[in-house]
Amino acid sequence: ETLAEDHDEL
Amino acid sequence: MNIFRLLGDLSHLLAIIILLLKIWKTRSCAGISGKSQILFSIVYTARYLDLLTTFISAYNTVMKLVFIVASYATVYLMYVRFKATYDHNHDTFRIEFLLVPCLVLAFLINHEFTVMEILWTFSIYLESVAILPQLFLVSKTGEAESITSHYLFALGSYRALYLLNWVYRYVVESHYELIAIVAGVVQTVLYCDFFYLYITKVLKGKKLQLPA
Repeated sequence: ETLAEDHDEL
Repeated sequence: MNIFRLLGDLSHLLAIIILLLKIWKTRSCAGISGKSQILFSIVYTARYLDLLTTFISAYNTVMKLVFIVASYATVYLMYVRFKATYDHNHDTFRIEFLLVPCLVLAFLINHEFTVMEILWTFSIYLESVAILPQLFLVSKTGEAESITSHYLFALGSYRALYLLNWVYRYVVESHYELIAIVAGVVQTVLYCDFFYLYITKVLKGKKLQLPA
């Protein structure tokens, strides 16, 4: 699961 | 960071710079949809709130700040500084028809039901359709200046390059983000017709003119 802190892209 | 991601980001940056320079140098925002620019400002604001909570890298922080500031500057130039040149008679797309469905969808389909995550998801959905008022404006007037075409091409290429980045990340890092991928595909598909016209007309030195 991907959460806000993992959004490393722009 | 891979080459596709970097090229995508640079393409995105180029698009924003082209637009600001076009407006500034010609002292005119004719042919540009203020509605799309407002939507992009909302997209960046909603997505980059994580600047306040999470540090990823200096690159990431600087790019986010540039995108936010540039999008607000564009809206300012269009609605305040060069308001007289704004093509509001043709810029008639109703943005609530994009905002409301994107917000509803963000509440329904997201990774986690938290404020930050829903705002991030909303921004991803909204970005995928934010160019529609601009494409609508071009179709209404039937043409676009070359500089506007270059702007649209750079902006469309950015998400297409991100698609390659996601393929790369899936293969190499086993990383994937389904929400961003689906929205990114939608976003890129919306540009396909324009890409075709750009390659067959603008690159051959002709003005982008839609068939009557």
